[in-house]
Amino acid sequence: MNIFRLAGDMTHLLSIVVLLLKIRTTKSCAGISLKTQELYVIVFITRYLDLFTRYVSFYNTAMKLVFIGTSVAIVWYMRLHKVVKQTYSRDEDTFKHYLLIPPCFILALLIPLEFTVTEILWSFSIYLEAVAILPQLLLLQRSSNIDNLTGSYVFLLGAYRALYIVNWVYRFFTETHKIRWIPWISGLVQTALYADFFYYYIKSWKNHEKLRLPA
Amino acid sequence: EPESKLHDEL
Repeated sequence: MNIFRLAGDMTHLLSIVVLLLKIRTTKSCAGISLKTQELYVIVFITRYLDLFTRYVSFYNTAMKLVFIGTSVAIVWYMRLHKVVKQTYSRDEDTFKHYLLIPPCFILALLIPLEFTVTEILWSFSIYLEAVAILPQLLLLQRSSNIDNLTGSYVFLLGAYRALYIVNWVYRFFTETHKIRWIPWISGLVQTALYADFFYYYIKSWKNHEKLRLPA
Repeated sequence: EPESKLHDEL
């Protein structure tokens, strides 16, 4: 474990805490894409299939349980909680997220890490995570005003994978000396998708103005 | 150690 990966995991955890904080304190999920949250449930379940078969460390197991548990809890809040579900921006959250699943699955069949079920699903999960934020970014462009917690959530979510890229560079030079095409390229694509959001987020933060994404 | 066993990351 290196500091970049720990920072990445903590940033990822913090993004989920911020989102849960927003939903629980404001009893609202306005501006949050349910489709992105549903994709994350698929990402975590297909990535952590080895949760009960392979023990890496207490930290690893605990974090996997937290990520699966919180992502399911968020979907539950947005779909079933009697108050929160009324605040879901159903009309704006229109990205056809199910269209993202077949290409990622086909890509995982064509370029898996290994031809085993768990590794094909792991590769699928890596590819899917790279594009899972698209419905959320589209929804942000349609939101007239993005509240601070939602903006912070998306920023932290983008920042976590950027920190993972630093972790991969660090591990390449200090540990593995092996190129890991699948996570690296997916991670670069994933972080690149946040590029314009990062630009407008940092600009709004510097100018102390409301965050707005151009439509 | 094949790469896949390297899934020590989240």
